Amino acid sequence: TLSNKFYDIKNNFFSSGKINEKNIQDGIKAIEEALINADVNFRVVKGLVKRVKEKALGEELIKSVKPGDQFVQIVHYELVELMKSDDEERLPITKDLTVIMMVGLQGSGKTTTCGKLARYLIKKGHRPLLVAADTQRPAAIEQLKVLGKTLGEQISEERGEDFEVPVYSAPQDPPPKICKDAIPIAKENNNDIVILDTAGRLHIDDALMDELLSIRKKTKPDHVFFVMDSMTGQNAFDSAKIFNEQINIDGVVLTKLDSDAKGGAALSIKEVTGKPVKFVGVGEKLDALEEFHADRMANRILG
Amino acid sequence: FQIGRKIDEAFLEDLEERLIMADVGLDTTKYLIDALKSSYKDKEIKEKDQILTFLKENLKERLTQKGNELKLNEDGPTVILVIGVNGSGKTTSIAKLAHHFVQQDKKVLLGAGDTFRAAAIDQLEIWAERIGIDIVKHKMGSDPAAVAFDAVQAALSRESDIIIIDTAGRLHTQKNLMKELQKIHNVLKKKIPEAPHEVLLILDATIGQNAITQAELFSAATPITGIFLSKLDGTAKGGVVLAIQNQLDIPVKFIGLGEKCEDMEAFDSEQFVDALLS
Ligand SMILES: Nc1nc2c(ncn2[C@@H]2O[C@H](COP(=O)(O)OP(=O)(O)OP(=O)(O)O)[C@@H](O)[C@H]2O)c(=O)[nH]1
Ligand SMILES: Nc1nc2c(ncn2[C@@H]2O[C@H](COP(=O)(O)OP(=O)(O)OP(=O)(O)O)[C@@H](O)[C@H]2O)c(=O)[nH]1
Ligand SMILES: [Mg+2]
Ligand SMILES: [Mg+2]
Repeated sequence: TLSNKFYDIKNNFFSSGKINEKNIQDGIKAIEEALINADVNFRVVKGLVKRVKEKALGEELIKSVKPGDQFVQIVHYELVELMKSDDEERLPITKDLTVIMMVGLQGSGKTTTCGKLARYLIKKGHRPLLVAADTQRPAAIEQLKVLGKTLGEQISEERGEDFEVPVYSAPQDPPPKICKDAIPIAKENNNDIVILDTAGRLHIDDALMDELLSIRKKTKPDHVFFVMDSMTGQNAFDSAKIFNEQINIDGVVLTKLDSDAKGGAALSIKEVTGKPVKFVGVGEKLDALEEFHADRMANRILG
Repeated sequence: FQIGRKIDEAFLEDLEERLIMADVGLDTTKYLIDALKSSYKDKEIKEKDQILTFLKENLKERLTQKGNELKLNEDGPTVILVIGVNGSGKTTSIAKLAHHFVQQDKKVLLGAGDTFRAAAIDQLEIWAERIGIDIVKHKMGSDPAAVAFDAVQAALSRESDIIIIDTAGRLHTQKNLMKELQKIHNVLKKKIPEAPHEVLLILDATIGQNAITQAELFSAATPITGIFLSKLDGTAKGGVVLAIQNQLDIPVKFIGLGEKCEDMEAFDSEQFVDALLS
């Protein structure tokens, strides 16, 4: 495990109490291996360890009493620095009508996250409208409708009064039109948030990436979330890069973190897009959404 | 690749990078590179273009060790159980398998064993309708083992050739859900002693090293007979299947190449290896 690696790093590489190029190189190699095993992209690892090495060779490490501890601290610090975002508020809602757009690869957890985000926002006093803009996947619309109904029942139970989570769908219309039409409907219905559920797609599918751009143009979303499976391997780098280049994402939701996947994809995504992870999915239920914390993620990646 | 020159450190580093980027993983990559280096020392390969051939042959051999085809039941319905983590492509892959068998004039029946997720039964029902086959389903929230039981019962009485059972997505770390899988497996076995004849683990090609743990823990719950590697039409290479073959001896039987029911192919180790190293 990685914590074993760190134990090794502290005790073997730096046990002599002397710092030199050799034991820093050994420590670096151990970190590289740990990060690759944690699914951090190869290119990102190279850049990261370069920064760690520069720091480790600097004054800081030489002077410290426990060099092994200091080395591990430097790595941890670099990871947190990379992933943290300075936003206190993960999802600032400042307007009368806020549009949130969910995008990502097939099966990453978008539809479920739409439901979770709706619940999160309802708890903060908002009234979201869910928009079923996936007209491709069999029963995708039905899936969102069931989630809306389930959420409405949960909230009604919790509040002791009827609360509805409406779902707008128009299966015969193309997705950009569905999304665009949802906005006046939200206003009419006194909803202050519109959450657009889009179909999963490949970043290399030009037609479908154009469709996303069209939705973006027509709805001018305040938040575009890239939803990514936390078990994703090296591919996280390319898919996040291209989604960001083509439609400019604002933030990331990393899903299925209730698994034992290390989640190195989180590092790769931040490095290549510069956009922060805002939320993490930690289960299948509608309350299984947490705010992202960089230090917790760093601990998880480092084992 | 610059072919035709002597092997050198830079070339090996480039190869290493490619393998890692293909999700082959650190340990398996090291193992392969070491095998190359010792073959080079033993003078089996002298030129760079020989390296790639040697590596491809080596990989192809590993991936074709066990039978890559489905084993069909000779007298009675073949029971196929489909399992995997959430969103890996189980339901869609079942549609592809069903379509594949219908093309071969086989009588196919589906069992809607995901009684948990929103609209899961609806989703499989739509596929059954599109392909023109029957489906056995209960209400949402019912016991999946009961659905499995009824589905096999129906397959026997309708004399279906193939019965494919869908299950809810689950994490390999959810012990109670792994137990549920065992229960489904045992129920199938009770109904037909040889069943399930095939247990296919659906692995998303975009998943990294966690796929190995998935294969380990899922096979601890129900012995897996093959992998269906989905979403290979993306840019991910699915290199983890090498480690899975090495460590668990589980072969890849099918690959998914899209979202339509025609988008499936039988696993071809040569094509896979070529794509892996391209
Ligand atoms: N364990 C776990 N499962 C999750 C999480 N988020 C989503 N899921 C499950 O992952 C599967 C896929 O979720 P969906 O919401 O259908 O994914 P999607 O991105 O909308 O899929 P497509 O629309 O087909 O691209 C479902 O079984 C969900 O219940 C999570 O945080 N943890
Ligand atoms: N591009 C591509 N998409 C695929 C492939 N296989 C499945 N998908 C898509 O992946 C998404 C998830 O597929 P599902 O069949 O619902 O996955 P699942 O494992 O049954 O999901 P749960 O039941 O929620 O765990 C859907 O959008 C499918 O269309 C494939 O081979 N290629
Ligand atoms: Mg969806
Ligand atoms: Mg399914």
